[in-house]
Amino acid sequence: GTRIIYERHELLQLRNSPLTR
Amino acid sequence: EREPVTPGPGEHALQFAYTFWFTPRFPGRQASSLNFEQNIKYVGTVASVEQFWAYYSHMGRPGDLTGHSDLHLFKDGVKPMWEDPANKEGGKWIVRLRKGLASRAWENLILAMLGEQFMVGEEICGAVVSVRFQEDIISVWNKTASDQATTSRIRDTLKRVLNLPPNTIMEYKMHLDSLKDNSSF
Repeated sequence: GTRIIYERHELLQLRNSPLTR
Repeated sequence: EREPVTPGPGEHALQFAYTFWFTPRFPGRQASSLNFEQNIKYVGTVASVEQFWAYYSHMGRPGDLTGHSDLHLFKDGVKPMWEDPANKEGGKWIVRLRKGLASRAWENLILAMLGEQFMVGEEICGAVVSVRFQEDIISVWNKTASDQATTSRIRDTLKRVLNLPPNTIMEYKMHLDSLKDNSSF
């Protein structure tokens, strides 16, 4: 199946997501 | 047995769930596998990017830890021990870092691992940062020590993501050898 790949900057962008508890 | 951890609504799923473990080390005490297992503390499991940041943001950075301790991030279901079925045929790349470099290197490494940047299929088992008095040590564990194509690819990705000086020494050690000489590094 397809792998879920994230680049470093994509992970960093999600750091301050409102979903991050 | 723990309940499986899944991404929350709207969260960005990871390819694999990972578990954080923490081991405070006591210098001078012989590290048998029995007391290692008793000593290792479960921290938490993450299945999404958001869950990862929630844990990571509240955890101490390796550079802030004092004394001897190990912080592990392993695929959920794989214990950070040589004896685990996923590890027993495996080995690890070891990178020794001078003091002051571990926090950034550790973050770069685990972001690459969670983001599936190593491109070696199911081979990655987990990563460890070992805080010591003189130096810090980062290692990446994989399943099959005899698979040279995979171990080379892990080494090359590790070099790239850690962004280390070209003269940094990297050493590969099979867990079978660690078991034989009962030493980790």
